[in-house]
Amino acid sequence: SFLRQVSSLLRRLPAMESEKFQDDFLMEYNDTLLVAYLAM
Amino acid sequence: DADAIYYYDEAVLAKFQQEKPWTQDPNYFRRVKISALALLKMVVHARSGGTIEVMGLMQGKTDGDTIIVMDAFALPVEGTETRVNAQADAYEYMVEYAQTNKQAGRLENVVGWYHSHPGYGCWLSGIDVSTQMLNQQFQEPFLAVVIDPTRTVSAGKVEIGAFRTYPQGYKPPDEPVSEYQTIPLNKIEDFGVHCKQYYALDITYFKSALDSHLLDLLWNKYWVNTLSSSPLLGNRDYVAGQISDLAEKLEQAENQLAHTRLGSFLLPSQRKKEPEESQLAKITRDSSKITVEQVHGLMSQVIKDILFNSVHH
Amino acid sequence: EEQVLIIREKLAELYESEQQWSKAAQMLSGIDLDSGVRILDDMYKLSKCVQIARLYLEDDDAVNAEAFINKASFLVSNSQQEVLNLQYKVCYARILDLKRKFLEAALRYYDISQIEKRQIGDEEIDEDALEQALSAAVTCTILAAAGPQRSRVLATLYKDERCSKLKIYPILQKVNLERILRKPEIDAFAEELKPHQKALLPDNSTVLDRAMIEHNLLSASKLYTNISFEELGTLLGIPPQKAEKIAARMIYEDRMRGSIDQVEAVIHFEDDTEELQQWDQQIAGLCQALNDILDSMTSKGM
Repeated sequence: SFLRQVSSLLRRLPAMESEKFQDDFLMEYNDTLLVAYLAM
Repeated sequence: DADAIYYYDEAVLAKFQQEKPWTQDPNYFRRVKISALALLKMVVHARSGGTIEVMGLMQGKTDGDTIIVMDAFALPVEGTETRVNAQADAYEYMVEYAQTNKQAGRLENVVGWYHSHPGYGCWLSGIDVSTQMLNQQFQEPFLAVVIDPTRTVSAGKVEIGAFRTYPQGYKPPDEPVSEYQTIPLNKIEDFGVHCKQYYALDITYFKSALDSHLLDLLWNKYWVNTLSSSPLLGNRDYVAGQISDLAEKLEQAENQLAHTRLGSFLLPSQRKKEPEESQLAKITRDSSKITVEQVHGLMSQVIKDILFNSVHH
Repeated sequence: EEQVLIIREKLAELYESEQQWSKAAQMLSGIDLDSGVRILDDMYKLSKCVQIARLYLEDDDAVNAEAFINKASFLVSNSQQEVLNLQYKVCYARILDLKRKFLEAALRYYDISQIEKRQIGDEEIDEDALEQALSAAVTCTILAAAGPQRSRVLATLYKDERCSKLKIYPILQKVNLERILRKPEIDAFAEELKPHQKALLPDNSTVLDRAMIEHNLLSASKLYTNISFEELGTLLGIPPQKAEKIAARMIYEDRMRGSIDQVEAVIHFEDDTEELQQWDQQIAGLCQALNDILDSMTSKGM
């Protein structure tokens, strides 16, 4: 049963894999870099 | 003996109440000890208020120059900074709560009040100073605690301050040294006018054996919270507010700099160098604080992305 | 009128002893409580109205009972008699229940279940009665139409530790955690229902069917990003067309977020949680699962 639990755990990776997620993630990444740049 | 602090010695405290040592020395109380339970309850309550200020009371006792906060409870009051005496809404509630407590065998009295300053730091505003002065006239010993739930999230530690006011008209001998903190431009005046009417107390925390056990259990799950939360998400509005505040302060400093440059042709010796530098120095410090917090948030997002999104079958 | 009143009360008593509740109620409702001839004090009027309503309710006659409870509601506000007030509350809750205003009935049942006193007047309030009121509150909440209000009441009941001892708790837990309910569980729950809660609706399904289908549909919307109506129908145990109709109504009533592609016969569920927040939720679930595996391995001494 452990092996089954472990394999189901691995099947849940990657945690998120949608177009929209990538967009949101990069958007936030750029925003934060911009904030850092502005603050500098 | 770790739990000895939880024992309430009625006789000793009654004697202390009679002696009233605090009347001899405006700075008599210097330390505050807050229980883990009271801290958690105050922070959770402050966060539940979102951007609205909430308030509550603290129960506890004193031990020499230390005020000990054992527990805290919320009052059905919101918007403490928008009304002169918000507490008035809760008088009936407070009386009933205090009586019920006595019936339930809780001996600790109310030793102070707490309220939240969402996003603008831990200090006493004009309204807070007058409320605290009133409390120190009729309900001694009484403490004022301020919590900033918004900064607690972004800084990753509880932003909290404990204060007591000086008697009306009293001039403190020396400038009360307080840890540097960013005061938003729209609050600076309120802060400046009253910051000499009160002083900050040192805060330490304590927990019982049971608290330690429960917190250890929680700690086992704490790593899940760390990995599945992102300070960037929760605090966007606050960060945006901070940057716009910085921009305003920069503009103000720039204007003053322009004035001074103009003025300096007339009286070069009068050129007041310190204020702009300290003003600019403060702005620089604030902006680097924002940058560090943003970069920390970004680092955790990148690490999470590598950990959880880069694995492909 | 005095003599008529006495005769009517006597006859009503006899009907009651023969358990002919509606006849007893009709006998009492013939008493003219508003006549100008005799001044009847409010408490007497209130007690009569509540008594008549209770008798009608013994026969599940909500319509007649409601007429008298409405009369009583003008008198109960300044009544100090706790027994009468409690009886009024119970009648009112049961009338709402019979009229299928399940959410309001649930809130009143829950309020009754929280009575602290165990002795009101000469009436003993026993734990069973309170437990029955609590159980009735849970049943009514589950039967209520799915949506934010019902979710709030479910959460309140779920947090009330008295509920964990109720026979109905497993259903409450699944409904509150928005998990899909299987047929056997629904049938077991149906056993506990009162006749009026099993009554047929105009479209020939029962209140329970509707509540369960809507609940499972909401649960499915939390599980899937999209699903064909074929599959959805199988999951809910109903024809695909019916699944589409119910889903369309719930989206229209803003009780579920989504869009329907009728050409492909697929429903796309929307989750207004931000992607990045969903990501954090997924990560929390992953870490929790990892932690559980490690805990159980440790407990097995591995």
